[in-house]
Amino acid sequence: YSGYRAHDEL
Amino acid sequence: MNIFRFAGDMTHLISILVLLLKVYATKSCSGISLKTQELYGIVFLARYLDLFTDFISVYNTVMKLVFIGSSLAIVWCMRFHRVVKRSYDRDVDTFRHYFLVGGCFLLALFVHEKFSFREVFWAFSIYLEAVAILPQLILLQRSGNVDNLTGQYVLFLGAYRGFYILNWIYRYFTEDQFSRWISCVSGLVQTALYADFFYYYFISWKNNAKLKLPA
Repeated sequence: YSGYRAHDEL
Repeated sequence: MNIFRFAGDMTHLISILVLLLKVYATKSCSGISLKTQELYGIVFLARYLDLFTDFISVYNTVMKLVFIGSSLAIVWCMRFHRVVKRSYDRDVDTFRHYFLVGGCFLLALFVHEKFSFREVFWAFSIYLEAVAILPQLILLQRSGNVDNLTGQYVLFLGAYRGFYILNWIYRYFTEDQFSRWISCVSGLVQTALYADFFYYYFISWKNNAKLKLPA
């Protein structure tokens, strides 16, 4: 799990 | 960011501008589902909780603020604007959208990437966005005739979802470790919901006729 930066889309 | 993601964001932005233009220019919200707009407001508020904690880019931050602001503005207009609220199709827009909110939240409690406040709300927002268009599509189907701006609004929203799928395909082939099955499965469901609408939009465009949805 690579952390919250995985949510880089809008 | 690839060209598909950017095209997706731009069509999303255009759909919102079309909606604002319709409400502003015609002072009418006929054909627009308040239920869907409220769901989008909840979607953006739940997903962009990270505005205060994580910074990805100026672009992302500005777009997030625009999405939150515009969805809340539309809801405000439809509920409270002296003139606009008169044209709201209250009797046709009867979808019980709170069931969608409850169902999606339950799903997010069980299916998420990590059991944390932010991740559960993020998953919830993804699930809710996938089904948020349903009250709008049902409203259009019930009223049959669709005015041009409302038709274009839904068309651009559908295009946004289509571009996001192309974006994921692109990322899958160009990035290591690209896996986000929650977004992808929900995104496919969401895009599939537009298939019917796209079909009738295409037919009416080909025949150069006004868009009509079968009852």
